[in-house]
Amino acid sequence: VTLPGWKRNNLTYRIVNHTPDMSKKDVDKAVEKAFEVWSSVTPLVFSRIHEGIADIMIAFGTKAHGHCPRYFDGPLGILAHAFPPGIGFGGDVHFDEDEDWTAGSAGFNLFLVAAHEFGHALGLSHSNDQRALMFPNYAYVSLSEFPLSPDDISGIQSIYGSPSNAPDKRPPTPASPKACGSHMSFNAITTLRREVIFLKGRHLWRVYPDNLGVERELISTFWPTVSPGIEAAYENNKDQILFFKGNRFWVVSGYRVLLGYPKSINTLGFPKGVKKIDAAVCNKNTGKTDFFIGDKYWRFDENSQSMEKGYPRQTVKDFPGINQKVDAVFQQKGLFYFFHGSKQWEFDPTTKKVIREIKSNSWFNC
Amino acid sequence: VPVHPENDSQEDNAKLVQDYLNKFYAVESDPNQLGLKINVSDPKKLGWKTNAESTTQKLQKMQQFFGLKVTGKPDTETLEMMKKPRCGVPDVGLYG
Repeated sequence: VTLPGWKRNNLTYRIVNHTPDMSKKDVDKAVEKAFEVWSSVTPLVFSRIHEGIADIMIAFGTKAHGHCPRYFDGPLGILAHAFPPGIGFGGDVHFDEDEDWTAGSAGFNLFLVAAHEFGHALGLSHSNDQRALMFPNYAYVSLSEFPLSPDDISGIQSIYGSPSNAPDKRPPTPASPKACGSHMSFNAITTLRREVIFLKGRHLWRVYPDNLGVERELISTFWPTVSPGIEAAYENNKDQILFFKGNRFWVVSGYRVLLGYPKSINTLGFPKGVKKIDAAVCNKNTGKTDFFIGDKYWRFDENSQSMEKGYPRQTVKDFPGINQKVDAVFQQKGLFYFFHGSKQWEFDPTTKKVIREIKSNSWFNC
Repeated sequence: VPVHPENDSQEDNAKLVQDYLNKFYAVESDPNQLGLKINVSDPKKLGWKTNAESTTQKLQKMQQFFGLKVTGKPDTETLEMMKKPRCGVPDVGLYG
C-alpha cells in the first residue's frame, strides 16, 4: 500500500475520453461498477465530473500518450496503468487503446481491468496472491462474482477502514455475546441448506441440527463486504441467502456476495416509507417470503419476484399467537420458529397454531 | 537465406526478459542509497559502484513474486508468465 492514501473520502473521477471498442454507455457503466467494488468495502464515495481536473482522471491512449511518463506497447503486453494517490498524475488511470476492450469475456473486460487500476489509484500495489484482483496478470472472472479477495479487502481497509455508515458504528471491541446466556436474543436467523445460522451483531452461530456442534464465527469471515448488525435474513429457493440491514440488502451464494449489492429494499417492491425489515422467512412449500415489519407482514412471491397485493397484513391475524414484533424467524421441517427477545414460538403453518413456547437458545445444546 | 529460428527465439526471449525486468523489477528505491554506494567488498578500491541488481537477482525476485520455482534463469515457466497480458504498474519498487 501507499500510505496515507487519499486524505478525503469523497473523490471525483472524470472519463476524459471513451474507447471506440465499446458504447459510451457501457464504458460509463464499467467504470461506475469498478468504483462500486471499492466503495462497497470502504467509506470512499466516488462522484463523476464531466469537466476540469478530477482526483482520478481516466483516459484511453496508445504508445506515448499525452505527458504520461509511461508508454504503452501496442496490442497485448501492458493493458493499463495507474498512479498512486497524489497531485498531478496521482490517481490517474490510463488504458491502452490498442487492446480490445469489451463488456464481456472476449478481449479484455474493461470493468475488471478498471477495478484493478482503481485499486492502484487508491493506493494499492500488486498482490502476489493469484486470487486477488490486485494480482498483476489479467484473468477473466465471472462478472456475477464479487472480484475482491480477502487480500484486496484487507489491503484497502488498512488505508481507508471499513464502510462507515452511521448504523455500523459500534464500540471498538464489543464483547462477544454468550449463546447460552439466559437472556439471549437474536437479530436474524436463516437456514443455509441443512444448517441454521443465528446472527447477532458481528457474530453468527452455525447450528447443524443432526449434530451437537455449534460454531461461532465473525460474519466478516464468510462475507467480508456484508455489514455487521444484520437485522433480517432468509434463504430463498435459489440456494441464496438475503441479508437485510436498514434499507439495504445483500444476496450471497455460498461465500460469494453477488456483484451489485447492497441494493435498496425498494427494489423488492417496498414503498419508500419502509426503512427496515425486522425478520424474513421463505416458505419452502409455497415459494412465498414473508417480511415482518413491526406488527405487520408483507408477502413476496419468489417466482414472480413481486410483492403480493393486499399486504401488509396484521401478523397476529394470520399467525395467531405471534403477538409481539418478530426479531427473527426461520422454517425447518415445515414448522416456523418465531423469535422475540429470549423466547421462541414453534408455529405450525398448516393448523395455524403455536405448538410450544421455548427459550430462544434451545438450538445451542446449552 | 539461412534461417536460425532457435537463435532468433533466444534473442527474442532475452529481449523479453530484459524488457520485462526493466519495466516491472527495476531497482527498488532506497532513500538511504541514492543509486550509488561505496564498494566495500575491496576496501583498497575506494570507488563507487551502481546499486543495480543483476538480471539473475531480478529474475529471482520476479519468480518469487509469482510463486514460480526460483532459479534465477529464464526457464519456460518464467517466460510463459512474462508473456501474459498484465498491468503496467511495477510489482516492486518505484510504485510509491
